[in-house]
Amino acid sequence: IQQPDHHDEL
Amino acid sequence: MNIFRLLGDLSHLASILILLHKIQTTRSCRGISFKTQALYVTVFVTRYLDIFTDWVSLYNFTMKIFFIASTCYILYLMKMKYRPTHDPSIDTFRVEYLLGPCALLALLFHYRFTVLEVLWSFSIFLESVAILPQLFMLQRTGEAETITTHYLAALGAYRALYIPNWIYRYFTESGQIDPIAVTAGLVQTALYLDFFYVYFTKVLQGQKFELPA
Repeated sequence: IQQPDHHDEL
Repeated sequence: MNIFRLLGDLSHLASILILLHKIQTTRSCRGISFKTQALYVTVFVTRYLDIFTDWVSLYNFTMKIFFIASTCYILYLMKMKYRPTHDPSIDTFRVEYLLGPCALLALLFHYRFTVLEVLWSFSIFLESVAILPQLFMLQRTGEAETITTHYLAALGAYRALYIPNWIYRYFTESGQIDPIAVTAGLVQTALYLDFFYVYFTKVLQGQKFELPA
C-alpha cells in the first residue's frame, strides 16, 4: 500500500 | 484536492467561526470545554510543525496558520476575557488519560521514526479523542445552547467528510491509503454518532438540545 503525502491534509 | 476535502475543510473553518461568534455575541464561554480547546491547540501545534519543512500550497499554509491562531485566541478568550463565565467544576474530564495513550500509540505507530513524524502521529491520535472532554461536559449538563450544538455539528461534519475524501483519493490516486489517519478518523467520526442523532432529531426540528435523563 502506498501512503499519500499526509502534509497535504489538514 | 477534491470536493469532500474542500467541504470538510470549510466545515472545520465554519465550526471555529461559529464558536467565536457564540463567545463574542453571548459574551460567555458557558458550555464550552476549555480542555477540549486546549487539546486542539496541542493537536494543531504538533501537527503543523511541517509549515517549516514542507511547502504544499498557499491554501494549506493559510489554513494551518488560521487553525493555530484562532484556537489560541479561543483559549485566550476563555482564560482571560470571559474567564468568569467558564466553570471548571463541570469540565472535569481527565486529559492525562488521553495524552498518555496517544503518546504511546504515536511511539508505536508512525511512518518514520523522526520527531516530526512521531508528533504528527500523536496529533492524529489526539485529535480523534480531543472532543471527549466537550462531549463529557454535554453529558453531565444534559443540555446545550443551540449555537454550541451547531459548532459541534460543523466539527463532526468536517470529520465525516474526510471519509469520502479518503475513499475518493484511494480510487483516484492509484490505491493510496493513509492507515493512521483513516483509523483515527473513523474512531473520531464514530464518537459523534450519538451527538448527531440528537442533533438531527431535536435541534434541526427546532427543539432544544436535551439529553434524556
